[in-house]
Amino acid sequence: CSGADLGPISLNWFEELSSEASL
Amino acid sequence: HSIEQTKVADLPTCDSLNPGSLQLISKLKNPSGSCSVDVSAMWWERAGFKEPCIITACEYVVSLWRPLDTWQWEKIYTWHFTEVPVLQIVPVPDVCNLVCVALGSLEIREIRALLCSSEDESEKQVLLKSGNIKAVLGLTGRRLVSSSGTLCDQQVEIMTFAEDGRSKEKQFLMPPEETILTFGEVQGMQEALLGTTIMNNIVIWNLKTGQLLKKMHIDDSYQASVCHKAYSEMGLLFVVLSHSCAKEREALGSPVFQLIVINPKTTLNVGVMLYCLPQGQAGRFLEGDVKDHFAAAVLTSGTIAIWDLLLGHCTAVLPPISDQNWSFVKWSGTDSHLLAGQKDGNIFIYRY
Repeated sequence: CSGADLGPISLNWFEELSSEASL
Repeated sequence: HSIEQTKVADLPTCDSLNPGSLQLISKLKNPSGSCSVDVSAMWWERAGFKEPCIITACEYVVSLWRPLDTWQWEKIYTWHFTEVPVLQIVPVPDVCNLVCVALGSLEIREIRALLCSSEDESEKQVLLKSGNIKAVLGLTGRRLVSSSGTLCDQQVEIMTFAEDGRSKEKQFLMPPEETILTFGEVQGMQEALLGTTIMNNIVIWNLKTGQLLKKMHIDDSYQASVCHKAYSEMGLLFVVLSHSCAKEREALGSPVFQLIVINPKTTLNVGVMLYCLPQGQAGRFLEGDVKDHFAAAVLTSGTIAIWDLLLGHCTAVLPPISDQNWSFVKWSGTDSHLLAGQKDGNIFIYRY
């Protein structure tokens, strides 16, 4: 199977997206 | 970080499926004359004793059944509706002695809570919400989410119930600028909620703050996706969707469920697995349910099919019984049983 790049991954995505949304 | 691209689930022929994996253990006949629409299982407490009960919904009657010995059932409560028919049961996890129902004709017009008076044991119903309701889902932590209104005044509301089932508090989430089709919880993340939208996006909310965190566009090959299950692993979001509009493709067969993986940080996503019908089976997704790693669907052909999401293929096919097509299927929330219903009110309970 070929690979697909999903970009940089963060284990804390939920906290990081929440912080970004607060800005 | 790379991920395996869409793999077509194995397509065994019907003959190779193990019919013994479903064992009929009980049958429940609902004598109500109206058309049967839904079934669910839940815990109900009477005289300090909690029992795994079954809720059946016909167009104008919802009944609660308690188990007797030898897999027989006794109807203990019945709620009647006179004006607006019942569309679906909306189970609310972590709540005992309360079930919600959505009422309406084509679209949901009301959500009602069904409960019993602690004083005289009589059936009660409380109107929780009315209007042009598009989607509703019961969430863990005794919560109910619903979206209502039209595009320009869409409201997404979370209602939290007290332990006794009464509505306690309300909170609003930031609406996306497109109609929400379905909601989905993210396993183990009580503060996260997903929604699928009419524009083929998956949105994520933070339920604590009400923030809309991200809008992620998914493959346009499948429209009107329903979110059945989601979990986060290694920084990625895995989502099981069903596709009622999926067309049969020669090489793939009919895709009924799909597992996709999304990187929520970048919104990039890819299909991981398609769960297709076995060779020799026709039909599209009509209605279905996912619990743990098992997915069950009623197909337009009137047959029920079950997939093991880890094995990646269909493990059982249940053809119509007594020449009656299946019309809905649910996994029991109280045990590992499959509840399969027909329009005439017959509910069959299988051990899987």
